[in-house]
Formats: sequence, C-alpha cells, structure tokens
Amino acid sequence: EITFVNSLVHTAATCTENEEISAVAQRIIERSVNHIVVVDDQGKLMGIVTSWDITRAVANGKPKLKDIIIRKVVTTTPDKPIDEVARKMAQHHISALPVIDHDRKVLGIITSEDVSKLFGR
Amino acid sequence: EITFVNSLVHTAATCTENEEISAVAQRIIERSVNHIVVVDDQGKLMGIVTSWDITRAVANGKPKLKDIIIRKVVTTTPDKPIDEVARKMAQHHISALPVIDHDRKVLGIITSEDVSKLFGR
Ligand SMILES: C[S@@+](CC[C@H](N)C(=O)[O-])C[C@H]1O[C@@H](n2cnc3c(N)ncnc32)[C@H](O)[C@@H]1O
Ligand SMILES: C[S@@+](CC[C@H](N)C(=O)[O-])C[C@H]1O[C@@H](n2cnc3c(N)ncnc32)[C@H](O)[C@@H]1O
Repeated sequence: EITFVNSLVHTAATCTENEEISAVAQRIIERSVNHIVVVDDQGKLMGIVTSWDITRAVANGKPKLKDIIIRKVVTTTPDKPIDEVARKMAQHHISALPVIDHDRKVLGIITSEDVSKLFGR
Repeated sequence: EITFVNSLVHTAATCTENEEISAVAQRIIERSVNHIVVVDDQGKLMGIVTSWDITRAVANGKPKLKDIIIRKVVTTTPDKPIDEVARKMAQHHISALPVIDHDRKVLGIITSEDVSKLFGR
C-alpha cells in the first residue's frame, strides 16, 4: 500500500517577504515548526525561511528578512508517492517540501518528521 | 528485516555549556545540522540546543547559552529498533535523539531526516 503526499500534507505556516525577522521567529515558536513558507498576497510560493536560516542570521548578523529568504525552493505536489518525497529531501539535504498546485499556489507542507512518523505506525 | 539505531547513528555536533550562542550558531551552519548536543569535558550528556532554540532566543531576546539549553533530553541507545525511535520522536514532537551508552556518554545522534531517508531506499 503506497502512501501519497495528499495523505500526509498539512497546513504550512506562512509569511510575506515584507515582515520582520523577529515576527517570523515568533511564528516559528508559536506554531512549533521549523519551516515558514513565504507567499505573495495570492498565496503563491515566493520562497522559504527556516529556523536554520534565522540561526545563520545570528551567526552572520543579517538584519533583514529579504536577505535570508531562500528563493529556489524544492517542492512537491499532492499526487507524488512518499518514497519520491523522501529521496528528494535526502538529495537536497533538506527537511521539508512545500506542496504546490500547477499555479504554484501553496497547498501545504510535508516534513521529514511527517515521513519519519510512518515508521512508528 | 529490522533496522536498529546502530546502523543509522552518526557523529553528533557538540558544544559545552560555557560557549557563546553565536559560536553554537556558527557550528550549526558549518556542520549543516539543526541539533547541537551539550556535553561535559568527559563527553557525557548535559543537554541539547537546536536552531529552534536559537530562533526562540531571537524571538524572546535571551542573551546566554545557559538560558536556552534544554536539560531534560529524550535519548535512545544503539540496540533500539527504528520504529521505537520514530514513535519516541513523534510522541515528544522532536526531530532528533542523542544516542547514549549506560554512562550517558554521547555516542552520536539520529534524526527524523535519517529515518525519513529509509523510505527513499
Ligand atoms: C541545507 S539545510 C541544512 C540543515 C537541515 N538539513 C535542514 O533541512 O534544516 C538548511 C537550508 O535548507 C533550506 N531549505 C529547507 N527546505 C527547503 C526547500 N524545500 N527548498 C529549498 N531550500 C530549503 C533552508 O532554507 C536552509 O537554508
Ligand atoms: C518541541 S520541538 C518543536 C519543533 C520541531 N518539532 C523540532 O523538533 O525542531 C523544539 C524543541 O525540542 C527540543 N528538542 C529537540 N530534540 C530534543 C530531545 N532529544 N530531547 C529533548 N528536547 C529536544 C529542542 O531543544 C527545542 O526546544
């Protein structure tokens, strides 16, 4: 029985690119997540910012959110099987994939924690 | 065929509790990890600090490493099966377990990324 992205995807915590780093940090803590998906006012994918990127800002002293947003985002779609998601995250050494539709609208997110949980079932 | 912790465990990035937050942030970036295991001068487990904790310091403005170290650490040992690791991380909503021996000496770490990779094999 194959598991597909649409059975594991959940709501992504998002922000817009004109927010402050401190506001994005607050959201990471309040939502207890590591990944914030950057969207435009129509909910389309603009980038990703993680607790790792905020840690890099602490290490290197970057003052603005726009300086730390990752624009080239690795993504997936709801129809993909979980083994493809696992390989994609492993290849890019990342721990989450935003889930998008054909217009790059953000439908949700899937993380290595979600995939790892499948082993505990 | 059951996978055990000893086949997935890898070297943990570590720090001691008297280091600066900025040094720990640098190590997270240099090692490209999210988890730093806090050890004493004999390599025994003292706590854990993650990119999430550094993000919380950014959100709440905590100046010292000792203020952000998590002391009550959820751990595992090399002999445990992977499904137990996956359940333990899911139960505590965390993405890594330091691997320790019976003297609480740190042998390494296993993350949800390591477990997730098994699905891509
Ligand atoms: C290379 S990983 C290294 C640490 C760890 N493997 C992790 O995923 O957090 C950290 C970087 O990956 C980026 N990243 C995370 N998910 C991403 C995605 N889906 N597409 C592109 N970059 C992503 C983050 O923004 C951050 O700059
Ligand atoms: C509750 S999780 C929430 C975000 C996300 N699930 C993650 O693991 O990063 C973040 C907190 O878990 C803590 N943590 C991570 N691994 C831990 C472990 N093995 N034992 C105890 N706390 C841990 C971190 O220090 C941090 O304070």
